[in-house]
Amino acid sequence: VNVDLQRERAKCNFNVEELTNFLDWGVKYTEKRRNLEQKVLSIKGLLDDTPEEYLSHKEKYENAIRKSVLFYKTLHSTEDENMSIDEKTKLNFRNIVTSAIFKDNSPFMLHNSMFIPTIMGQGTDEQREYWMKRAKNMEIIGTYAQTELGHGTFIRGLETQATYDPDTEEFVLHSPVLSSYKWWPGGLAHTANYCIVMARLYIKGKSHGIHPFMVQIRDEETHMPLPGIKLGEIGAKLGFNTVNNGFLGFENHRISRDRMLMKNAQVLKDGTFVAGSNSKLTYGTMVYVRVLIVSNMANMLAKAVTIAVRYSAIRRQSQPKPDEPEPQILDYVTQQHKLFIAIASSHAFYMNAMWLWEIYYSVSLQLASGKLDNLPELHALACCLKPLSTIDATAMIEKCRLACGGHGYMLSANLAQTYGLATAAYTYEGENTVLLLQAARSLVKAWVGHVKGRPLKGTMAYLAGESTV
Amino acid sequence: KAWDGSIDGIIQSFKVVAIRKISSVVKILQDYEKSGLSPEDAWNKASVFLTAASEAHGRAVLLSVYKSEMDKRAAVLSPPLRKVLLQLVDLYVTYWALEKVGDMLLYASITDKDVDELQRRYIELLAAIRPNAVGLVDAFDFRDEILNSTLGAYDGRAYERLMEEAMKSPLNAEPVNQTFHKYLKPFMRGKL
Repeated sequence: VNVDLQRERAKCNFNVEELTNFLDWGVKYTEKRRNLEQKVLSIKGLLDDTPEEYLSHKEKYENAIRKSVLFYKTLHSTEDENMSIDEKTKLNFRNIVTSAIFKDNSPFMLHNSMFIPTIMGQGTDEQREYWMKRAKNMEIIGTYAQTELGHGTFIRGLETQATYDPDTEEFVLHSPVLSSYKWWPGGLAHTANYCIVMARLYIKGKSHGIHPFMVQIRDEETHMPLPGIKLGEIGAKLGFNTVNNGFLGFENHRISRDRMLMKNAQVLKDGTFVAGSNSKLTYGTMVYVRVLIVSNMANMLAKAVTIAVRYSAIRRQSQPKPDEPEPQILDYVTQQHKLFIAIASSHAFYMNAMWLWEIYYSVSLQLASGKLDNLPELHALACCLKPLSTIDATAMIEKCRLACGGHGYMLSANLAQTYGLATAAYTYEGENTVLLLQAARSLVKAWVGHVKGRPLKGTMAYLAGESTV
Repeated sequence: KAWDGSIDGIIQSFKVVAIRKISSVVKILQDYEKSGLSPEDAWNKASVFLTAASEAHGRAVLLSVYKSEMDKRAAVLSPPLRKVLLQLVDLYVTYWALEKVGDMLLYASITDKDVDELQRRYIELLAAIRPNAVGLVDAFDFRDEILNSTLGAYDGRAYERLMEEAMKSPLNAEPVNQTFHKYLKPFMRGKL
């Protein structure tokens, strides 16, 4: 070990393991996480001998698929079925073992992060039982298609049509214009054979809003796209190049009635539309993912600052005092200014993500019993914390790269790729400016209500302090 | 109210900033509507201030949750660890107060002397955290395979790893690349 790093570790005045346990939500989760990492990383063939950067775009994808299959076989064999959702989430908060295998993420990413949670959140009991079994066993690989070429975060602007035909009891999926093509979903291009598609439901010429549909897009045997389905990859991007992001268009493609995920709204055989108790429930998946984004940002920032601080401890530069050796660059206050705030920010995101998860978990239990009171506040909170955590993480990861000078510019430093992954989060699951405007709507409503004498709740309660300011 | 430079006092000031920005943007919206704009046009015209109000609210939430959760969760930790974690909270709050000093001057009661004091405190905090910097990042507990970085490995052999990775470049597989004979040599012999 480098002597400077040894010296640094010797002068640390707290118990490092104690802090690790604290960040992991307890000793139990540190142990579970380390066991999982050990199991996964001891599998031969999962780590690359040739750096990914020297492969072609196509080779990168093929290599990522090879590793994804190996990786998921390992994960499947180690999964503890008895763990609750709460325990699984706590374990996964700091479990980023996938980043050892995929510098630019996995083509199966959306299968776990969006496809399965949407089935869980939007499917009826019967649908959940059928699709979850298939999805968990990897009998099918799925993704989640919401964004279109013409519309992203503005869900009501989506143009993909799902027209119900009561004669055949089928939905006809159609992309009427180029701007209605689904665009961006990970794994959609050549990996997934099923896809949850958000489309506008029409019954007898009347629109009933946006709903989720389970759509088979490729033959389960040949993997060829099904008739009426146009599929492909969207091309090279700033990052995420092994995620296999794709486009999808429909030409009057028919699916059976039971393929609409009907937990929150239903279409009966005769075409009667039964609205859900609250249309906002459809957006549950997005709120869940935004909660996880805050912990993801904590992890990415922690990774970047670990690299930059260790490098700053071993790197020596300049000679401010004659006859003295070059100082460690970590002793320069400008360097500390770049880096220590990144450590603190990562902690701040962890604490906020833990807190937000506990709120989400309790609100989701309330939702299950039909209580919706706290959903708007949770939505507004997620709309604020997702943008701020991604804005700060992106800027600070870039600072970490700059703190490593020219060496930080090397792809082998892994700071550029980490930046690429973080800055993607600025846009996905709700572009940040749009989310801030959504949060503003809640804030303005709360403020106007407060002025009229209505009480303020939860994290907005402090707004009532105006009279005492 | 006089400026309160404690951590809780600064967080309270961030809340005041959020309150002022929200109340101010509501007034802007109302004024636009009174001037004849439709609610939608008024919203669009005020949108820069609306996002700023949201950001201020989000910043107040981030800061206060970080502080309160740390107070709650760190209570059971050993004193040396608790001390360094609270130094980080202090650093975070101070950093953002200085980043948003314009808002503080506009909406809270900070003075130039208070700003000087915050700056001094910030530099002192950097010095206090310095001895534990490597320990703090070690505690994130990322294995080398996960960091996947020439510069960040646990053993600190950054230069050796940079060289090892450089040798993996396909261009280093042969001493002379075929483009020399194909393009460079004829080009250079052409005597420009």
